[in-house]
Amino acid sequence: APPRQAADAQAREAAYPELLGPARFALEMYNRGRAAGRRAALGAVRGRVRRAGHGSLFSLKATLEEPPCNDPTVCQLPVSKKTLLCSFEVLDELGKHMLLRRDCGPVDTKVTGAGKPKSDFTRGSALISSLFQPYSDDRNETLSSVLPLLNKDPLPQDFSVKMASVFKEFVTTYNRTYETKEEAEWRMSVFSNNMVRAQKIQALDRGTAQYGITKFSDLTEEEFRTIYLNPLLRENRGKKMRLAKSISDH
Amino acid sequence: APPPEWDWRSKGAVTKVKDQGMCGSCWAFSVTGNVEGQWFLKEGTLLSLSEQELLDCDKVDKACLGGLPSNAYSAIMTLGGLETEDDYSYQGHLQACSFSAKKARVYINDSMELSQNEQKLAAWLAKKGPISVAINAFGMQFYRHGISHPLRPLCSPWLIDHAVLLVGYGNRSGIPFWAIKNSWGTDWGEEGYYYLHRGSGACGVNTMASSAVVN
Repeated sequence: APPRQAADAQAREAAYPELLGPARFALEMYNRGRAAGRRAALGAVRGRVRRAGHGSLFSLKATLEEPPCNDPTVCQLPVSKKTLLCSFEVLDELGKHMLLRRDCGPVDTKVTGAGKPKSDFTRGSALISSLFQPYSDDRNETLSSVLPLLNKDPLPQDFSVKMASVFKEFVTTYNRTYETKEEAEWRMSVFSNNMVRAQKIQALDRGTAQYGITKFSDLTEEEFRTIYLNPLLRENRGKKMRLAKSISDH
Repeated sequence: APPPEWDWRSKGAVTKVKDQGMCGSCWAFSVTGNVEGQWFLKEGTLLSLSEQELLDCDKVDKACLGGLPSNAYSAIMTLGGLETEDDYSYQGHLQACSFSAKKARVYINDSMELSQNEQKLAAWLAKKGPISVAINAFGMQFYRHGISHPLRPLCSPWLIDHAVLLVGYGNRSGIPFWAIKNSWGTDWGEEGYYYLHRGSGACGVNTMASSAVVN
């Protein structure tokens, strides 16, 4: 059978009790750094599991219930309770868990008006969510050709060892220090997830750019945006400036 | 029509790549880079100018929480000019304003918005100097080298969240690019530079182009 079907044949529906450990680990990673009242709760979960090296690779689909937020110091605008649909990939090897992928998006309960013209932005965001929709088991060709590390079947014997050595090289190269073992484990999960994100971005770029490990590879997307970017730029243009004459007008 | 390629770095109009550190102050670096170029073209002297002065003394913008180039140009005019990097060095966090008009080495007279037509932007750049622009930073967290050309919906011009400096343009293997000076240090990208596809409005590069005016 072609590799993909063989892979799926090895993947099997996992019983609920079997899923709880990986699901709780994924939730713990999702809630990391959040205050008690701000943590999401696990809703429904289902998934598949397949052999991976010395352990098992769980592909989970779960709903998370995000609590409402009315505290302006936490969320700029009041946010009502919302449900997210998440896809997680958790490697459980020798009793250690590693979060390899996390894709979450709001559960879109609205039905957009038929034939309603989509603005460039709406269409774009729809395309974004379809491109980055929660990871399903029947991997599409693009990703399976792009994510070698996660798509070899079985996973390379020592997948997490490989990832650990790449991460170690990153720590040395960029002179990272983490205060605790837990922090280092968390950062390695983030790093591993970012490797997958970078490969997706690579697959979808139409130029000659190369994406991969950079000095920002141990930051979550939220951390990177919050620390280094400037969302004010999208909110307004500030003081109106006069328009320059074109060179040809001179 | 503009020259087929141009690069202000080879003409001495661009200071070294700087590092904003863990602070959302890209707007200040984009503006000082532009003013450094305008001053060079007018006075023939390349001075590295102070971003910290803008963080501390531009009360309209929000220092590490972000800002807008148009406000920064106004602040420079209101303050009476910019001090050099040496005189008012970068700390990467907000401090009390300690600007001294006596120490200001550079002034500007006005600022202006530039065309959204990339052909006209290239012509303007080749004639008038590096341009302050704002882009969607999609993928830049993991950018290593080469010409970036994300799918438009992934790098929407509606989601601008980073300010940088156009210093040149050209073609690599027939692919047109903008040479962009970033402010994340030389250990990111191509020695601190980012190369973005030119001519397709990639990542909103043409939507917020601006420059100071030095008479």
